[in-house]
Amino acid sequence: VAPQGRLTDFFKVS
Amino acid sequence: MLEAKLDAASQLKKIVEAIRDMLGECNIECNETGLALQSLDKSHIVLVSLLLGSDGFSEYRCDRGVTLGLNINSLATVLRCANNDDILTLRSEDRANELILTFEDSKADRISEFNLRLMDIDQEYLAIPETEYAATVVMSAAVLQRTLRDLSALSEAVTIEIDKEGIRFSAEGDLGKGSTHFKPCVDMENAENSINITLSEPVSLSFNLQYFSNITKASSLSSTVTLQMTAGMPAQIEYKLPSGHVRYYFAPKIED
Repeated sequence: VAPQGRLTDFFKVS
Repeated sequence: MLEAKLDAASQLKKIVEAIRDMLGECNIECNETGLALQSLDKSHIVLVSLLLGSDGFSEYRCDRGVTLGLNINSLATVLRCANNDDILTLRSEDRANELILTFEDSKADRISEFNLRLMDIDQEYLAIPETEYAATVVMSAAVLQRTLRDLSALSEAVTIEIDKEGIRFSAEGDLGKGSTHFKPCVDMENAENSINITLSEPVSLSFNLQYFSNITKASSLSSTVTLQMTAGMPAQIEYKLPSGHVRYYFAPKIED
């Protein structure tokens, strides 16, 4: 099963 | 201060039902243009972005910016006390620590008032850049919900492939595999059943079906849904409101 991505891997937290 | 009136409480009830499973506490920012919310679910897999323009309210007034720090489940609990066709008013004074909700049945001369305690919430925000997605699909919200529900019987993940031939949903698990393919089509009689695909390149992404099922609870808000995808990037899923939208950014499974 492919691991789940996290939005924080793609977008910057401000 | 904020004062915002909706002719039917069901409008807000449906919105809150569409986001409550993913969110705990979050800030609703209010200004003269309307209400806005951006919040990550606690596992950082889905971001909810809600915009309710002031035009969507029968009356709206917000002289200066107000932040409403709310527990969404508490809001849902209070909204359950409103009948669907009650007139609903949201009110908050400047720097107040409560949101006042009134539910009014003009025929029965009933007015209920609830005060919801506000919180100071230190919230993370994500900077989402403006993006041109490789594929955009507009389709029936109910059909998407049904397709994902069917496939969730097979697996915890769904793969979505979009190319010029159409959009294909597939899942594979211990009991076997299944897929549903939709070709682009125009339904003149029921426009919401049309499937419109705009594509710059084919895309394939996999998503967790439990989270997807929570997202499609927004199907009661709009007859159509817009799916936007680019390979290796989070998808954007949008349900349009009469004046605004509920939008989800959804992190995919990472392929090798």
